[in-house]
Amino acid sequence: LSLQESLLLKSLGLSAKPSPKIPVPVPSVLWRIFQKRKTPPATNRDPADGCRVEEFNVPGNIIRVFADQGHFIHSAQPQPLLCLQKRLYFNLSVLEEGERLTMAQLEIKFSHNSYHSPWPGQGFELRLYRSCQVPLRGTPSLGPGRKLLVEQSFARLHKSLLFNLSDVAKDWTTNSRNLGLILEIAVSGDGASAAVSAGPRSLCAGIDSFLDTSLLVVTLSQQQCRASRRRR
Amino acid sequence: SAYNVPITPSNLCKPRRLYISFSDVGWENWIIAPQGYMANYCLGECPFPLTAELNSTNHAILQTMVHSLDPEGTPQPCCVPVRLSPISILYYDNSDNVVLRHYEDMVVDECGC
Repeated sequence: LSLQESLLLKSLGLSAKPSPKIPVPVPSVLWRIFQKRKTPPATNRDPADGCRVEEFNVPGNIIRVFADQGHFIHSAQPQPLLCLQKRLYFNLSVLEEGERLTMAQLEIKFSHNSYHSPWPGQGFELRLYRSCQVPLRGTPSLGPGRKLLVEQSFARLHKSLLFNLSDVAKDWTTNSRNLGLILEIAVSGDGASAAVSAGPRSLCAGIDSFLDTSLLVVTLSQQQCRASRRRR
Repeated sequence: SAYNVPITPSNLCKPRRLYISFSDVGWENWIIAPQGYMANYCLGECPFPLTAELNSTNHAILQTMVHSLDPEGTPQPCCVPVRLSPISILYYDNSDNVVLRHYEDMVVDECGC
């Protein structure tokens, strides 16, 4: 039976029967898309629709949300105004052979309540780097082995920030090793003078509500979508 | 004489109800939703004459003709799915990521000969 089962799972595009260890809550975006697809499709539906993710307007029939497996970085030298430094790592090796990545979107979530903030309009600077060299065990070295991908300001009012990482993720799955990302959040330049009087730790208090990061990835399974093209 | 065997409408080729429960096949610990779905299946005969309701292919018409000449050597056409629809499945993979995957051809909507 197990051989029969594994052959059936293979037909469904799975190399083995999954056995989740610590199941996480279903991300709301996936639940929304799933609920929307439960409504019966129109009879004149184009068979190619199944190979397209309408919500993101990209080709694909598989959407995954990867949890971040990176760790916080505790720098030996204190860096003024730097509130948070973290490695981000998403294990894309679970993509099956024959899957083509068509979209990757990073989400950084906060759980803060802006109405109870001591610094309601306070701004932050976010920088996202691509890691280009493997860090040595036990060293927080962030030397030249990183490339700046994103630099932007944001206010505490944002509950979540989204970044398009499609090019980087495509590169990870085709050309180069996935060495992860480095996220830095610092008090913005405007807050620097306030930091002098209030102290940087106090201004960073607003970023304590940093919740988590995840990577939404859309892929197209050539095996599953080739069949519907042939029929058409 | 084969033509005289009465075929009641309930024996004709058509979709029959089949609910697939993922817990029945032991997949409930990794499939999040749906817990099961109405997949249906095709069953029934494709007798002479093949009416329009039986969604017969031209091949089925000719196979019926040959079957009437040689019932032992050539079987009647089969009752098979002719229109299927997709479903999406939410599941956990081996790394505890949540995956939403679209699968074509999962629900039998119409059968034919």
